Amino acid sequence: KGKQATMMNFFKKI
Amino acid sequence: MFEARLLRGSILKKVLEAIKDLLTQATFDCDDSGIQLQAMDNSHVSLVSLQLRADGFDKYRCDRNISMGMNLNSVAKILKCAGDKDTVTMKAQDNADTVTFVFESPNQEKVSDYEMKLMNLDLEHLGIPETEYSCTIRMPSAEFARICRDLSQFGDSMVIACTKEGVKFSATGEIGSANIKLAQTASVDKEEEAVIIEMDEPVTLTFACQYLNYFTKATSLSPQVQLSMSADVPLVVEYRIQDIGHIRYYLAPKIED
Repeated sequence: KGKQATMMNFFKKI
Repeated sequence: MFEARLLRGSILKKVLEAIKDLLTQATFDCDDSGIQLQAMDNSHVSLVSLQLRADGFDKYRCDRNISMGMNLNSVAKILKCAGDKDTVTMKAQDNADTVTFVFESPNQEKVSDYEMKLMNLDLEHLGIPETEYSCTIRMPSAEFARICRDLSQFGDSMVIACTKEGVKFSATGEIGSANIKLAQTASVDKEEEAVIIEMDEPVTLTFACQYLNYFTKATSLSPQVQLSMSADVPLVVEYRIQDIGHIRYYLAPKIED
């Protein structure tokens, strides 16, 4: 149920 | 050189137990403010952010910033050799390729040292913006661990719904469905046992149970846990480590198709 998002969908690499 | 000495050595033991199953390797970034670690699990679905402040150590020296890449299973094995009451010291020469852990028994009669090779890890670092969350829930950490363990038997996803009435944890699967509702504690006499909810607006998000069960390995570090949620951003599960820092787990939600 629902697609698992990842950290890259929310946080930018620095 | 770098040297960090902690009389409460059990804290480091617990920190490694709290991250070694989720992360295989990580970099300990040390500067004069303390030790930071940020790493994602292999699937990049979750992220661990650890902070141990210099002023929480009994002795802390960091002449030059140093980043030490470590295999966390190896570190966990070494720290398992420390007694719960031992003083633990971590030290490394500048631009060294090894780190040494020294364990001293309370009566100083037994001193052990373990030297471990460091790894060259070029793990990407993510910028985590300061966020105002719509909901924050403070609750007993053992309670949260129990809920994650119980509900993960019913399904591989858990829905966390926070409203002004309280917070509801749900899971459904083959054997059926389960709901656990926690109301805000009315009379907060013992803060550590209270469920305290601050809600600007209601939030409902779905998460994979397996990661939550990895996070709850940090339960022994703090009697309380704080969950922070906003629509469509990662959940934050924070365990404060008394007088020295915190361990924060971020978990990406499952987004409706």
